[in-house]
Amino acid sequence: GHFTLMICGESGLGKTTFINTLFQTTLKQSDPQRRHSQPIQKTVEIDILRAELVEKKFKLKVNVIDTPGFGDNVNNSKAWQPIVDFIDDQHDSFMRQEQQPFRDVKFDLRVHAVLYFIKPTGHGLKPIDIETMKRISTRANLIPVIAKADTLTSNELQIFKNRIRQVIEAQEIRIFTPPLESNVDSSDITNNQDVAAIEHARQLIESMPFAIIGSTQKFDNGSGQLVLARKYPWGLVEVENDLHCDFRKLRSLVLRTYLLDLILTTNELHYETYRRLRLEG
Amino acid sequence: GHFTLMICGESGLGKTTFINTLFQTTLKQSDPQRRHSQPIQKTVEIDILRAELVEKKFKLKVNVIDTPGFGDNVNNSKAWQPIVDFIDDQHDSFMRQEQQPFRDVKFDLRVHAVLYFIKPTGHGLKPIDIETMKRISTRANLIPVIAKADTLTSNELQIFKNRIRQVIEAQEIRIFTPPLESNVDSSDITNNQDVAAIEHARQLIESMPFAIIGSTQKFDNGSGQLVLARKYPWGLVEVENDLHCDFRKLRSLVLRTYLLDLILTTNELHYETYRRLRLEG
Ligand SMILES: Nc1nc2c(ncn2[C@@H]2O[C@H](COP(=O)(O)OP(=O)(O)O)[C@@H](O)[C@H]2O)c(=O)[nH]1
Ligand SMILES: Nc1nc2c(ncn2[C@@H]2O[C@H](COP(=O)(O)OP(=O)(O)O)[C@@H](O)[C@H]2O)c(=O)[nH]1
Repeated sequence: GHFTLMICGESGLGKTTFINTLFQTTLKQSDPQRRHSQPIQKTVEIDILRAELVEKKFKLKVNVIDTPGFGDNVNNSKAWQPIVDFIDDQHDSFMRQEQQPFRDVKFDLRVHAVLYFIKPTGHGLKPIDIETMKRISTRANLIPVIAKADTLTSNELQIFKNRIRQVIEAQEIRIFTPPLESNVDSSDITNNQDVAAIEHARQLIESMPFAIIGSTQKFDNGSGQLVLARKYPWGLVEVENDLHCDFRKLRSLVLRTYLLDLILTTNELHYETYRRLRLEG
Repeated sequence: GHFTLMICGESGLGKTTFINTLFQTTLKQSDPQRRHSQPIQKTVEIDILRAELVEKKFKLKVNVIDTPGFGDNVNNSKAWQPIVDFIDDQHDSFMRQEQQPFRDVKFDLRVHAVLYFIKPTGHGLKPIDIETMKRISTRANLIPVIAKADTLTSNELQIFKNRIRQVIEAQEIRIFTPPLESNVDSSDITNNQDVAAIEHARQLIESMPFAIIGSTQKFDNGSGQLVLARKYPWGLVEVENDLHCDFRKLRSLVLRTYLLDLILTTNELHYETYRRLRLEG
């Protein structure tokens, strides 16, 4: 199968590192020279990268859409436009291919999930975050994450998560949430696997927005194990440690447990919404 | 005496915390509610706070100028205008008072130093940083600092400092640097105190831009001492530990060693430049 993931956020929030951490390969270089020696009014670019995740014989083709330049200018009005256009264009392109006599869809880059990277200010969302997330949320599965979460103490992180949730709710921004209803007959609620799945979904929802830390470097974690981590003079921050961040929760949500949900809601809900709006003129 | 310090940078960079750390008193509250529930196009405000630093019988009146709202909008063109206007207005006000028949200066808020807080992206300076620092640098003593430096590993910090220095040089932005010439007859160069002062100045210059971490909370540093620090699940970041950040270097530069230089260069160099430009029309 294939899966298209878009990563959106200002430069310097660790998006490139996150992509590489997620795919454990150097998919692209952290590239400050190219991006930051450009003149003031540069446009937002769309970068498309492809990788293949091979896990337990299941081969997943992943397209990663990066958005360099987003939010980096002095004037960021409409910084969201290229992102919104890209998402719409993929639905549009699929629609046209579907309308062909032989319905031969050669090319499907419809975005199954958008990870929106939030600056770890500790305060709340900035206007550009709200404006951009609103527009993404009506078009694709939006998953806001807190970037560089090692900037926040446990206490600050909890306060920050609560504040972000309040603003998201107040602004009526729709976020992708793991479906809580089971796919099985609800009279079968004593089914242990089902109860476990619902409990897992609740725990994920409670941790959102996920606090993200990324690293492609490995260090000894003190017990002789080499782990992905960031090494500071005052300690080791471990990417795959649930006490340090929600990386594993995000990875399992996006690439395992709800991968199918993300694809289905995109191809059914979001695509159909787009199609209907287009055909109604 | 009195000293006026301006703190400039986007919200969420720890400016309020830094001000409080510097003055070890709760000069102002970290105040997300007021600042971040405002509509998108809010203007940059100028907040003036006063404190008295009493150290070793030397009483220093300090005015702190904060700049809430700077850089927080979607469109930040001219976000620097209120800052630049404030600095110019103080020179202007002093000029008018000086021109009075009795030259009775009742009110002097000329800005002796501007600390510009740089986001710890790890990449480089953003356009708004360059545009703002350029305009500040021609009017006041500019001291750029790296905010929330605990976001960066030692390696990333060194790379970041070098990149910032390169951009500052390329953009010809004038930064306040500790004067390397001694105030004493240079034939007296074997004077140990002088050599030590020059060496101290060199070390400060080498650490610039200073990496800043702030905290008003105290924790046990493991040796039974209570120190100002940030407590993470993976370790304790100490504000007054030179291996963790340059807070002590900045504090000594601004409030001790070069306090007089900052005041004199403002009242002589910057003020005279402003006065001449104004009188020349
Ligand atoms: N504190 C912190 N720094 C990170 C993290 N991930 C990446 N970085 C660093 O942040 C800088 C920018 O990272 P990069 O991935 O290029 O960010 P991008 O511009 O959003 O793609 C680099 O110095 C990274 O090493 C993280 O989780 N926490
Ligand atoms: N990582 C880190 N966080 C900090 C530091 N100083 C303050 N903070 C936190 O950053 C958030 C915003 O701080 P604040 O002082 O209000 O920032 P301001 O908006 O620039 O005035 C709060 O949660 C602070 O506790 C620091 O040096 N490092």
